Amino acid sequence: SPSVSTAELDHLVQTISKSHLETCQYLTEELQQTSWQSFLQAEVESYQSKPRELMWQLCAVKITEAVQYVVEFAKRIDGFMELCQNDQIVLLKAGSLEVILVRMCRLFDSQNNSVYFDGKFAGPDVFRALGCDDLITSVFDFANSMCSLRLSEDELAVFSAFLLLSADRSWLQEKLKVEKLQQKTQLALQHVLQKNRREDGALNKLRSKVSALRSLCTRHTETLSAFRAVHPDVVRTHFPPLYKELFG
Amino acid sequence: KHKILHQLLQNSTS
Repeated sequence: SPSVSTAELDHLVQTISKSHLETCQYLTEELQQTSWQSFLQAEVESYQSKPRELMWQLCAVKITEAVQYVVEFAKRIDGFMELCQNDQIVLLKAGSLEVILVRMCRLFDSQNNSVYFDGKFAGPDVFRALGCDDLITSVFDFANSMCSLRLSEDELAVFSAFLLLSADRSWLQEKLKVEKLQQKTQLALQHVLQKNRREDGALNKLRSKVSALRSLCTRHTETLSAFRAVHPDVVRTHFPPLYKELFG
Repeated sequence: KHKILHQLLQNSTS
């Protein structure tokens, strides 16, 4: 792997963390202001009584908003914009939802098993109208497990960059270039974990999250195509175009 | 293909 000095790793962690905070969509201070308010029972019931396609559209819009912040984050990662456009797109198509799922733990209240959504904190029951309760449960379980790691913002930042720069994505044209970037990012991840005096298994724990993320993203794609088989017109005319570009 | 993603990548980092 590339030999990288500690000073360079410090600098890499700092720039990635700065990019993360500039593009994180929700600053934790903002969330504190909402005083972690959860939806009232009446509000929960109104989500539950929405037609399935409307709730799907709402969630597709929210995911698409989050994706745009992840694209901005990627553009700020050292070396990403030097990759060929094909690979930039391959990495974003495969990795943006993974980063969103990781970022979700910043917006997650594990005491109440709820996530910041559409203005307040929502439990899994808010999403019942989607008709994919098992996937929603797995997403909440993942958020809970990420929260229990209590990652700091700079650890989340570097782990997000590490996920985006996955050299094992199919269709990459310059695999070696991506591999080099990912190796450097992994060194930065080890560096920030050591600097924050994390116990030895921390990096392995994070790496074990990768397979869970891959599975969640695959299930999202499968659930979307099952939905589209039933409502092709809704997806074609009412889903954000960027969402369809990424997951269509 | 990926018209919007291309566009977002071209825009100066907002």
